[in-house]
Amino acid sequence: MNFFRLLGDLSHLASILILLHKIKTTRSCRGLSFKTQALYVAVFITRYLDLTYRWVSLYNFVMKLFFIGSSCATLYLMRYKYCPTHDPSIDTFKIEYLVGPCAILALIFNYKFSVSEVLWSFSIFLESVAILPQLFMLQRTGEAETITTHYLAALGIYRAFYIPNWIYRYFTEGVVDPIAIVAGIAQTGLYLDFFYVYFTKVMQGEKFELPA
Amino acid sequence: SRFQVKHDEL
Repeated sequence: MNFFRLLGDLSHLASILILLHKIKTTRSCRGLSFKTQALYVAVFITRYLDLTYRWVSLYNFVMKLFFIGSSCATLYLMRYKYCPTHDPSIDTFKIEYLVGPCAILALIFNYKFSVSEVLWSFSIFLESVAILPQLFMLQRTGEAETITTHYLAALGIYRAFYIPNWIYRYFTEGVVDPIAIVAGIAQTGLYLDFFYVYFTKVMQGEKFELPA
Repeated sequence: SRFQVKHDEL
């Protein structure tokens, strides 16, 4: 564990707490993509299957359980509890276009051609693009509640913090994880437009609005 | 495998 990875994980943790806080306090999941949340459930379940056979640390164990549990809870809240506030007509990104290519990539790029390793690769690739339905929805509506933008910023910053972590680990441990690195850089890249608007507008106290 | 990846990250 190093400082960058800890910051990344805490940012990831914060993003989920902000998301649940938004849903609970506004009693609404308006502005949130159900598809993106469903993809995160798939990401966490396929990646954290190793909970059942690999012990890393208590920290790792608790965080994995939290990410699986909270993503399922979010999906439940969106699907049942606050269902009427979710508008499927603007959440129209075709997730087949994400899941299919990620599955193919995972079959080609993996560290071992085994079920668990291919699923791990799949989860890494899928995570890198899972935000697209949400960003697509944001693009369509052209604006977002401030709390939703804080959620997205924390979620985007999380993977960005992993990049210095990988550089650090390369020099201190000699460990290189090319699949995670390439996907992580791509994932962070997808947020660049969002970050620009977030830091130039929301951080200055303005509302998040995209130019028409 | 070529890479000694630890899978110890989240």
